Amino acid sequence: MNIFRIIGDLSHLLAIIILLRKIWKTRSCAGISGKSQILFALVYTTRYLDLVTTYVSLYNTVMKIIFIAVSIATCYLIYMKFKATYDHNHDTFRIEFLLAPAVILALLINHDFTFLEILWTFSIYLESVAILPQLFMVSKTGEAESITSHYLFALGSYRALYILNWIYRYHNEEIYDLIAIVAGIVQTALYCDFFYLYITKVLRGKKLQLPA
Amino acid sequence: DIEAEEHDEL
Repeated sequence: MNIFRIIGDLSHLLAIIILLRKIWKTRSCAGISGKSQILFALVYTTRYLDLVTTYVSLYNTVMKIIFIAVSIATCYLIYMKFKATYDHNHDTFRIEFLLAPAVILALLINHDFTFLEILWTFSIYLESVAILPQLFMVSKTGEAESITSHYLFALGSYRALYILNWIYRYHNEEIYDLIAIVAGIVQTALYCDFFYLYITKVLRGKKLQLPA
Repeated sequence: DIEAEEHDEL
């Protein structure tokens, strides 16, 4: 495991902890897209089904269990416990437009036409676009709380760091996975606009506000 | 170069 991957994983973990903590502390999920969180829960459950078939390392097993558990817990908080605070009027992205292409693409472009492999591929494709309902919500309301911005920054950084991890592995271990690499680049690219706003506004103490 | 056979990442 190289430094880029470990920092990437920690950044990913930090993102979901920031989100969970924000919802729990403020007793509110205002500004958070429940749809993105449902997509992420679907991403982790479909990708980490190999928990029962393949053992990689204790680290991998523990992280996978955490990601599945926390993503489901987040959905529970948004749709059950703090349902009254959920801003569904602004969370109007049609997720079938992401789900259907991810399913079709997974069936067409994969490493192996087996059940688990198709699910893994589906999860990679879906993850690359799962943040779109959240970004759509931010653009619709024109702003995001600072804590939501920190969450998005940590979540976006994770895949960007994975790109460095893949470059490192290609050079040092001569291993690559084209599906993960291409999807990871798409995923990171979707955050570029946000990264720019985060660095130029949020890090300077301003609220993330989109120009009218 | 080898295309990865196992998914050892998260």
